[in-house]
Amino acid sequence: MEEMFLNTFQRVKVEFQKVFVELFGGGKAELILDDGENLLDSGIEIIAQPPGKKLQNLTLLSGGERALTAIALLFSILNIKATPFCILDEIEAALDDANIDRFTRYLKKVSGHTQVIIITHRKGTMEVADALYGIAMEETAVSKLITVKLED
Amino acid sequence: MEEMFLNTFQRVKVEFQKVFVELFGGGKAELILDDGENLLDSGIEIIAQPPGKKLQNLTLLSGGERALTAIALLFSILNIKATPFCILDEIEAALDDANIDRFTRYLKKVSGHTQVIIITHRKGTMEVADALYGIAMEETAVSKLITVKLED
Amino acid sequence: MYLKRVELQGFKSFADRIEIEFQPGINAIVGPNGSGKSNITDAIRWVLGEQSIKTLRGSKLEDVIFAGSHGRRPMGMAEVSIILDNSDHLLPLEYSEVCITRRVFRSGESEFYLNKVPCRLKDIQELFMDTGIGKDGYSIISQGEVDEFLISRPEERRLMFEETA
Amino acid sequence: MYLKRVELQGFKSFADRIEIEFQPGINAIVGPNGSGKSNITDAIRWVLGEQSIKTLRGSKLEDVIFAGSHGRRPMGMAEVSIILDNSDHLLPLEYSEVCITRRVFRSGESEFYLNKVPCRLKDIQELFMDTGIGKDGYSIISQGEVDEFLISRPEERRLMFEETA
Ligand SMILES: Nc1ncnc2c1ncn2[C@@H]1O[C@H](COP(=O)(O)OP(=O)(O)OP(=O)(O)O)[C@@H](O)[C@H]1O
Ligand SMILES: Nc1ncnc2c1ncn2[C@@H]1O[C@H](COP(=O)(O)OP(=O)(O)OP(=O)(O)O)[C@@H](O)[C@H]1O
Ligand SMILES: [Mg+2]
Ligand SMILES: [Mg+2]
Repeated sequence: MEEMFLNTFQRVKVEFQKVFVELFGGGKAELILDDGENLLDSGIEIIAQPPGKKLQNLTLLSGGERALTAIALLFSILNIKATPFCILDEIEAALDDANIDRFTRYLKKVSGHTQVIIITHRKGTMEVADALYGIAMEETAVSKLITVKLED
Repeated sequence: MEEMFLNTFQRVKVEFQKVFVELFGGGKAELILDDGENLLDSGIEIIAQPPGKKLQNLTLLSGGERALTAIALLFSILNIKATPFCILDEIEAALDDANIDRFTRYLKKVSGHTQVIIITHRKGTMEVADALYGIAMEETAVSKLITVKLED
Repeated sequence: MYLKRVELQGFKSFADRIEIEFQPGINAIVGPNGSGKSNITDAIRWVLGEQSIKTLRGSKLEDVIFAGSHGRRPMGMAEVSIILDNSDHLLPLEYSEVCITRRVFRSGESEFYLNKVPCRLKDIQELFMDTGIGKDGYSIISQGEVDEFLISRPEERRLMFEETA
Repeated sequence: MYLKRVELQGFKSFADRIEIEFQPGINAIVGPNGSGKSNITDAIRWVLGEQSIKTLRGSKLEDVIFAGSHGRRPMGMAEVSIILDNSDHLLPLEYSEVCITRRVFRSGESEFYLNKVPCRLKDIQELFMDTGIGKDGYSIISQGEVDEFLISRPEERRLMFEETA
C-alpha cells in the first residue's frame, strides 16, 4: 500500500518536473514529501519557480502562474495515471494568450491518451478542439444544444 | 449609529435593484436585512434572479452570473458612497463578451464620480480606458512600465 | 474507453431532453454565461454517484431538478444517462458499451440503472473505483477548482494521490 | 480627489524604480501573466497601511522586498509612494497634494512619511478613515476577490456595510 503510493508519487514527481518546464518554457518545479521518515502521514508540498525568477512561496505567484502550475500537476497525474476521460471546466481562464498557446499544445498531447471534454471561453482552446458544442439558453431559461461547425 | 447604517443600507438597497437590472439587462435583485427586529446584529442577504429565471440560491448561479451580481453590488456601493478612486484587479474575468459590453458601459458611468484603475486582460475593458499602462517583465524578472499608445 | 454520450432531461437548466455525442480527442463546450455548460459538469458528477449537493452547487437534493422559469413550469424528475465505450473492458463488465442512468424525483426517491437494469448507488460508485473517475478522482475539475490544487494543505493533497495510486 | 501617481522601488518585482502617472477616468493596466500588475495592487494596499501580510499574498514581512532573481541580487529595502490630488480637501489637510510614503527594511524596520514628514502608521490609517479607502474599505478589489462579496456570510457583509456608512 505504502509502496504503491511511493511508486506512483515518484513517477508523478519526475513527470511534474518535465511538464512544468514545458508549460512555462523553462523554470523548475518539485513535488516533495514533507515527512520523508513517516511516509504514511507525509503531506505533499509543491515548489514552483517560473523561468528567471527566484524560488518563493507559492502564494506570491501571480494568478496565471498559479493556474499554470496547477495545470502542470493535473497533466502530470493524467500522464502517469491516465483516466479514460477528463472534464475540465474553464481551467485556463487566468492564462494570458502566450500561456494559452503552450497550454493548448500540451492539451493536444494529453488528448492522445485521455479524452478531453473542456468548457471554455478562450479562442485558443476552441481552435484545438476536434469537436465543438454550443450551449445556448432560450428565453424560457431552458438550455439547448447548438451544433457548431468547425471551420479549419 | 444604527440610524446611519440603516440610511446607507436603504440607499444602497434601492441602487442595487437598479444597477443589477442594468448589468443583466433585466431580472431582479434584492438586499435584505435578515433580522428586521434586531438591526444591530442583522446580517445582509443577497437575492439575485437573472432575467427569465426562477429565483434560486445564489450558489446555483453560473460563474459569470455570480461575478456580475457581485459587480452590481460593488457599483451600487460606489454610486452611493463614492470613494475617490477604486483599484479593480481582473474583476470581470468570468464575464462573456456580451456581459463585458454591459459591464464596460456601466464602468464608464462609475468613472464619472470615481477614478477607476483596473487591471485587465479583456479587450472590451481596454477599449473604454482613457489611459493604458503596460507592465512587462525583463529576463531579469524585474517589472517595467511600457507606455501603450491608445489608438481610437 | 471514452465517454460517447451524455443524455440530460429535467436536470437543472436542461428541462428539454438533450443528447450530446462526444468524440475521442478534444471536445470543447462553449456558450454564454449562465447557458448551462457547468450544469453538464454537475450532471456527469451526479450520474457517476456524487452525493454531496454542495459539490453540485446546490443546498438541497431538489436543486438538481428543473425548478421552472418564467416560461416553464417546474418538473418532477431529473434524469441523466452517460454512455461509455467499454471495448477495452476497463470496466470489469462483458458489455462493450456501458450505460449508467440516475433519476431523482421531488419526493427524494432515487433510481439507478446499469445498462437498463436497476442497481444501487453503491454499485455505480464501486464500478469506477480505481479508474480515477468518480468520487475523489482527478478526472473532473469544476469551475474555479483549479486553484484548489495549490491551496489544499499538503496532507489533503496526499489523500488525492492515494486515490490515483 | 484622485490618485495622481504611484512610485515603486524595491517592492516585490519592481526592483527598478517605476513611476506610474494616473489620469482621472478609467486607467487600464495590462500585461502578461506574472509581469507585476497585481503587485501594483499590493503596493497601493501596503502604502495605505495594510498590515496583513496574507492580504499581500506573502507569508513574512520580507516578502514585499525584491528577493532577487537569476539576473539580479536581492534588495535591502522596499519603498512605495502614493501621490493624491487633494484640491477638494477630502483629506483634512491644507495641502492640495498629499504624498504618502512607506518603507520597510530587511531588518523589519519601517518608516512612514506624510508629505516627506515622518509619521506613524496610525496617522496614515486614520487619515483615510471614512473615505472608503484603506482598511475594510471597498475601494480595492484584489484578483479573485470579487466572488467574496457573495460567499461572505450575511454577518460579515454587515461589517463591510458599516464601514461605508
Ligand atoms: N434546478 C434548476 N432549474 C432551473 N435552472 C437552474 C437549476 N439549477 C441551475 N439553474 C440555472 O443554470 C444556470 C447556471 O448554469 P451554468 O452554471 O451551467 O452556466 P455556465 O454556462 O457554466 O455559465 P458561465 O460561463 O458563467 O460559467 C443558472 O442561471 C441557474 O439559474
Ligand atoms: N519579493 C519579490 N521579489 C521578486 N519577485 C517577486 C516578489 N514578490 C512577488 N514577486 C514576483 O511577482 C510575480 C507576480 O506578479 P503579479 O502577481 O503582479 O503578476 P500579474 O501581472 O498580476 O499576473 P497575472 O496576470 O497572472 O495575474 C511572481 O512571479 C512573483 O515571483
Ligand atoms: Mg460555468
Ligand atoms: Mg494578477
